[in-house]
Formats: sequence, C-alpha cells, structure tokens
Amino acid sequence: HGDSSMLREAVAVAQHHDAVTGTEKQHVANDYAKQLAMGWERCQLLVSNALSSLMGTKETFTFCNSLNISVCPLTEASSQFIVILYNPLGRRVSYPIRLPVNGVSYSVTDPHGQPVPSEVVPVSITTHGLYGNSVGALQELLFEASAPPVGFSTFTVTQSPHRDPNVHPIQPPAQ
Amino acid sequence: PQPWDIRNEHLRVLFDPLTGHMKEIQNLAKNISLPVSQSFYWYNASIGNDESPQASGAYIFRPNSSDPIPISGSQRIHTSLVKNSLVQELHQTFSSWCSQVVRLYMGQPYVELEWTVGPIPVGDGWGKEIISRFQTPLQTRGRFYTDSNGRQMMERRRDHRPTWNLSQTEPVAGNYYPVTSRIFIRDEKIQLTVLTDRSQGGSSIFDGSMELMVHRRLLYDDNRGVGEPLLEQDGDHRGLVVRGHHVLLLDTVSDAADGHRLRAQELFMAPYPVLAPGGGAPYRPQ
Repeated sequence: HGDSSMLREAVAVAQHHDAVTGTEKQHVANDYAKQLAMGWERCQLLVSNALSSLMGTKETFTFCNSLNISVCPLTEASSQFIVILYNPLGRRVSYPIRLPVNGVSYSVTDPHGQPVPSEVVPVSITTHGLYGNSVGALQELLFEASAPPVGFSTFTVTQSPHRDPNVHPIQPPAQ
Repeated sequence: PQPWDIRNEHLRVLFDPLTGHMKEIQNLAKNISLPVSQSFYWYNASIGNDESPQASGAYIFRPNSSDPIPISGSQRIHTSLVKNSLVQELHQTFSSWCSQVVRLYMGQPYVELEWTVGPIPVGDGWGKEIISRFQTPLQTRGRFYTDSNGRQMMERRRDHRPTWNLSQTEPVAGNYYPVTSRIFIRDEKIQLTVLTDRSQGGSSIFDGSMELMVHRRLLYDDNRGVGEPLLEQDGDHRGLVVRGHHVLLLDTVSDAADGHRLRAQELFMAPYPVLAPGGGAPYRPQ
C-alpha cells in the first residue's frame, strides 16, 4: 500500500524559509533530507501501483535514485530490462536517457517494437576519479526516448553479445 | 592548432586546444556565432573587515574581494574529447575537486554543462564560494535578466535599484540575485541563456559576463541566527560533492523566449525513468 501523504508533508515542511534558502542548522538539514527520502520511498510504491494499473502487468519496479552518479544495480547487472518514461507535460517530448551498464552493446526497442538508435558511451572519468572506481559502471547506455503528452512510453533494452559494428567511438588522445 | 569542437545539427561548440576552455558557441541554424569562455572560480569568503565585521555565512554572501580566484591553478586544464553518434562531449578537469562535462546530444538544441564540485577544501582556512562564470563580448550595458520564481523575467541593472537611489557598498554581493530557473544576458541581437536545475544565486558583475554560484563551504557563522558556519560535510568530515547541470541556449533575442520557456518546462517536469526486469504477470486493479 503506497501513499503520498508522507512526501506531501515532507515537502510542506520544506516550504519553511530556512529549508528554501538553506539557513537551517545542520541537524535540521539532515532531518529535512530524511523526511523527503522517507516520503519518496512511500511514494515510489504508489507510482509502482499506478504504473501496474496503467500497463496491465505487475512488475518489480525499480527507482534508481543515483543515476546522476551512474549507479543503478538493475541496469548494471541485467541483460534485459524495461524503461518506463512518464511525461507529465501536455506535449510530446524526447529526452536523452543514460543508464549505467556493464555490457558492450545493447538493443533498444520502442513501445511498438521498433529499434531505437542507442550506443554505449564511457562514463566521465571524473566520476570515477571522485568515487575511486568503487561505485558505478564504467559505461552508460544512451538512447533518445520520447513520450506522448501526459502519458508514458515503455522501452525494452536487451544486451547484445557483440558490439554494434555501426558504432565507432572516436577518442582523440586525452590532454 | 585547430580548435577542438563538438557539434550536432543545431550547435557547434569550440574549445581552445591549448587551454581546454570553451571558446565559442555557434547556432548553426541561425548562423549566430558568439565567443564564450567559461570556467570555475571561487570567491574568498569574508570573515569581516575594517568596514564591517560581517562574515559570509548561511544568510549572507560577502566575498572579501571582487575578484574571484580561478579553480584551475594553471591556464591549461585536463580534458578528453569523446565523440559518438548520439552524443559528443568534452570532459574538463579543473582541479581534483572540480570537473565538468560539456555535452551536445544529437537532435537537442542546447549545450549541457554537467558540473561536479566538491568536496571543497578548506584546510587553508578560507571559506570558498564556487561560481561558474561565462564571459562574452556582448554589450549588455549593465543589464541582465533573472526569473522571479520561474514566472516573470526581471530586468536587473548592475549597481541599481528601480525604486530608490542605491549607494553600492558590496560590488559583488550587492549585485547577486536569486536564479530560480534561468538567467540571461543579451545585446541588440543575440541572447545567451542559462537554465539551472536548482535555485542558485547569479549575477553579471561586468558587461558580457554571467555567473552562477554552484556550491559554497564556509568556516564562520554570519551571526544572523543560524549559529553555526555553513560547513555541511559527510560522516568522514569531508565537504559534500554536488553534481548538477546548466543548460546553455544561444539564440536571437526575438526567438530566445520560444526556446528557453519550453526547455525550462522540460527541465522542471522532466520524466523520471522507472525500471523493471520485464516479463511481469498480467495485472488488473480489481
């Protein structure tokens, strides 16, 4: 049973001027972050229920909160997975999607089963400099995903055994 | 040597091969070219001086000098260029704690600057307020524009307030404004807009320049009530690492709003990818 009330309360608390501007004491900042994280966790369940209802299948949905530092255990370990993209805007949009992976080649298909151009690109070296190579994948799968107005698209990603011969990364010598 | 470049069907970004810094942005469709240099600097946080005991802190931004210090100790920064069919990007390392990826996705009419800053070192005893500064030859006549809570764009004039005669005593802090979603500078023809992924402080300290504060770490309380310095750190007492991105748009003044308004909506209401292994059982809410 998911619900959004905890996140709603956490966001409401974060309307305080100290939370908006960052003038709170450190232990209060920690509490704001904790409340938001707990609220988001409960809300994920709600979103999962909604997506199951909309898609007509019961999936084990995963929310990778650390995609900004190229960390997502599901995409790093799986040879096949699906990506669901919900677009809250009233017009079709297209977004570049980056997912950390460990394979060298993947195929991506759109909701109609049509192939979507994709490629595996190296993660910025600076990420690995920061985190000492201990966290995150070395590569990311990149593809452009589009989603309909106020709707969602489902993309299927499957690992391929061989590198796509059409993709030739060019890496001039680093300075 | 020839400049390095990254490009897609909309834009081309050139870099100086000797320094590794951004040098120029071209809007290919509009045939616009603008020299733009961008780099990271830090303002040395004031701990108070003869004029005022006010220290820089959580409430107060008060650098002890109007001239920020480049984060990269040398003219040349470390770079690596990656070109693929869907993305072209230049990785820039300014220091061990400040780096950036300048990125062009195929089909997207903007330049993405993904910056990673921190942990800010303060072992030298100086609080630091980190900025990303863009410098262009645009004749901006002391004017720049920031948004008011993502709604109306407000004209800001350097060292000026619209409703009273200002005697400016803080040439940097006195010209900083909230940037909730975007900031831009322009001349008669060209507009350079930066969209932010979070609220930041920003300004145009001299004509043609634009800057945004991306991170700060301070050692003194500003004595305005919080009672502790803005020194957020992790369990190992290291400062936080923050990552974010700026979206850069170059367009004509007449067409710029079309681009930045739609793009800002897409940033604010960006879809969150939800993942699943697939092959789930059929499900009906009943």
